Amino acid sequence: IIKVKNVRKTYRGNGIEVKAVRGIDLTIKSGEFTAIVGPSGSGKTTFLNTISGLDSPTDGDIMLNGKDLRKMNGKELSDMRRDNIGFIFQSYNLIPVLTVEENIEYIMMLQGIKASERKERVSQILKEVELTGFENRFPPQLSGGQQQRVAVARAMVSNPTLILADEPTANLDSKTSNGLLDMMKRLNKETNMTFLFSTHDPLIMEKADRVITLKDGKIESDEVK
Amino acid sequence: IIKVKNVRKTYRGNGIEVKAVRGIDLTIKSGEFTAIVGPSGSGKTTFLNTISGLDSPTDGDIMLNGKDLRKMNGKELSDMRRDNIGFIFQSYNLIPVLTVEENIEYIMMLQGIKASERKERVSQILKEVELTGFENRFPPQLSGGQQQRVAVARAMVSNPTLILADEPTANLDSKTSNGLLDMMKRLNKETNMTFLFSTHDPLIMEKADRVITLKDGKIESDEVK
Ligand SMILES: Nc1ncnc2c1ncn2[C@@H]1O[C@H](COP(=O)(O)OP(=O)(O)OP(=O)(O)O)[C@@H](O)[C@H]1O
Ligand SMILES: Nc1ncnc2c1ncn2[C@@H]1O[C@H](COP(=O)(O)OP(=O)(O)OP(=O)(O)O)[C@@H](O)[C@H]1O
Ligand SMILES: [Mg+2]
Ligand SMILES: [Mg+2]
Repeated sequence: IIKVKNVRKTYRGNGIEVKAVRGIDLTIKSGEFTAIVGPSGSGKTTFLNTISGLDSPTDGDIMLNGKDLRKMNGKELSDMRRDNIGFIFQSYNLIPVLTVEENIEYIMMLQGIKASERKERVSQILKEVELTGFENRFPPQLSGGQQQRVAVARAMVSNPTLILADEPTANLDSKTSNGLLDMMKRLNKETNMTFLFSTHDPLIMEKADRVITLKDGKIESDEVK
Repeated sequence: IIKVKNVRKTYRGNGIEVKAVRGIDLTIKSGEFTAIVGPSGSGKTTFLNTISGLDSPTDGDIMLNGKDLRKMNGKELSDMRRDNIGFIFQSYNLIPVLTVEENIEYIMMLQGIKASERKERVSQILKEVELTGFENRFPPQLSGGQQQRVAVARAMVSNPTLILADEPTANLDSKTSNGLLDMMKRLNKETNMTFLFSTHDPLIMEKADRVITLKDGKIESDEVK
């Protein structure tokens, strides 16, 4: 599902040059439940952003579901993301002026799914993340962990084939993390939805089937359990 | 140093009423290294915000360093915070258009500390959080964990008597978390700086001398080790 070859990303600006990703070769197959780990600053978020096309690599090839991302224009990348990928960003990126329900259903509206089905799926996913009854609250009214759970719900509700999750449990207590990860693992086994986590959470490393360790923008180890 | 009695906070708006804090009595002494823990939504951030005067309680008394917060106006609260409290917010709240150095030295400028001393202290604190050389970068150029470490540096550099830290390690790997917490604990023992953490991190719970557990806006247990 994901195939990258010699991907590199260098940030340039203000007279400095940061080699965030320095040559990564990687293949992720459909249905994997994989964690990318590594020290702060080792390139995890940058790498995830190149896989989704949110950021363009300085060099290298990226194939997602058989499509070469470097040949796609902005609109094609955007459509591809909308229909294939669910995102959980490291900062939750919820829209503060939309309600919880509107934040979650947004992607389904873009996909043309009708209102009654959207309402049903929002209600179902809120149950999964234990926020039943929160439909009409706004992000500024939520605790850190509650916002994070809304972000998780939003990523999953459109049934994408790939979930890219950057620190999905950073602000959650272990009971909530456990519940959330077990739900994701269950979906992974039932629907073959691919999960790629970027994380420091030992709980995710423990539950993942494969753990890839980054160090200074390169792969240091790649362990299948 | 902190004495609260029957503190309550109810959020009202949009036809809903959320009783975030439902009656907390608590005394924190100078020099404590204490963690407030509890499930997501249990009131930890709300409680911290009432202690610092960033939010006003719906009811109850709050004494900070002998001063009654409810008798202070906006300017007095602001001056009190500037001179006494260092904040680490759950979302890092760095100013994106200021450099790392400017973000950290901001409070010292308000306190009238001269430029050469500010430069020296910024350099020293950046060493402590392992970000030497990052003076002229901007927050959007930093990884999640790097932004968090700048927020920690900013909270500590003005030598406050009290540090309120909301999830200071949420985006950090365990090696960085360990280093950071050991530094804080060392400062705590050397200078009697009081630390009050709100967290889900088992590492902080382990290193704290006292662990207060919240549940549904009230104290469920209070354990001194
Ligand atoms: N500005 C607000 N308006 C309305 N309700 C709020 C607001 N801020 C927080 N709340 C509610 O108050 C309750 C406590 O929130 P708080 O942020 O204190 O929790 P917390 O213990 O810090 O949780 P977490 O571990 O997830 O950060 C939650 O139910 C939350 O939805
Ligand atoms: N927009 C940017 N401009 C310049 N440099 C950047 C930018 N974004 C990230 N970097 C740098 O690239 C490197 C890798 O950052 P990245 O965010 O990928 O790390 P990470 O592994 O996700 O870290 P963390 O665990 O702290 O989130 C860091 O040194 C960071 O400072
Ligand atoms: Mg990151
Ligand atoms: Mg909180």
